[in-house]
Amino acid sequence: MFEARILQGSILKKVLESIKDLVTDANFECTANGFALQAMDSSHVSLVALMLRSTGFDHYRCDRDVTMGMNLLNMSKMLKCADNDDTITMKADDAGDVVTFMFENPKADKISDFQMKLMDIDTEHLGIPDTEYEATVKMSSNEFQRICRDLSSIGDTVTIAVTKDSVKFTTSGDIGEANITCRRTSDGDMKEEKVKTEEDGEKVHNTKSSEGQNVDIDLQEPVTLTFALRYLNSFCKATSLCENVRLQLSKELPVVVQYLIEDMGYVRFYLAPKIEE
Amino acid sequence: AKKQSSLAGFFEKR
Repeated sequence: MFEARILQGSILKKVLESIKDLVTDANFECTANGFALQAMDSSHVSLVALMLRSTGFDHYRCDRDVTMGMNLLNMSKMLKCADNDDTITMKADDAGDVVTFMFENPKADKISDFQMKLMDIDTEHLGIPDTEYEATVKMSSNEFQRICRDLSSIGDTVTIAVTKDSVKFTTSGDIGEANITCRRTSDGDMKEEKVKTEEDGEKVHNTKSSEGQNVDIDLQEPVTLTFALRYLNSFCKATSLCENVRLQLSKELPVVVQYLIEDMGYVRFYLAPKIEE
Repeated sequence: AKKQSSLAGFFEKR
């Protein structure tokens, strides 16, 4: 028996919206640890890894490990029938071939259940090695989305160059080229700044707001890599899950684009770089 | 020109 209840159903809805265009069919692995997925897109260029830890659910029961193969477009169709403030419960029998999604509104006076047929999916599971990345960039997820969107109107690929002080995004296409540089926010800017006002005396003004870039860079080695914008734009569908996005880069390795899901886990996207022929 | 690499070369199949 597998049973998982999430109070904030909108999280599950958002997760599905962020991955359903990248991956068609995927196996969800339900274990005592949580509800996880690892799947590649059909061209084997990108991979999504999702983890929703059991401790993040309001109720979680998994008597034995269950693999549930689902068509993500169909799953998304079902989850769209849940309101954002609904509680969502997923249920499956150990040997069953359906998963049940149950939606409950906050007043608990409307309860819906949707059954979806499961499928047998033959997939390769890839071992992702633990890697020390040469560069880690943390920035506003909205800004990252904006940059990827803006650059994709000029070119098809983006070159990301990380130095200790900045991260630079470059593209070029038939109509011209574009460079966007985000400077690392200095430590002083990230901290609370005290502002004196005549009326209130001392007032604390927090500058770490959604305005500005709030770019944090952890660098071992400067790194420059090129990626297809089409995939990055797809990853950015996860933007509403987290205020910040974390990019991890190393020479000639796939980039990791991570969105944390508060109190629950993460959705991570891996994208293979464009390399010299 | 740069070509798109595949993930298969980076991660081990299990």
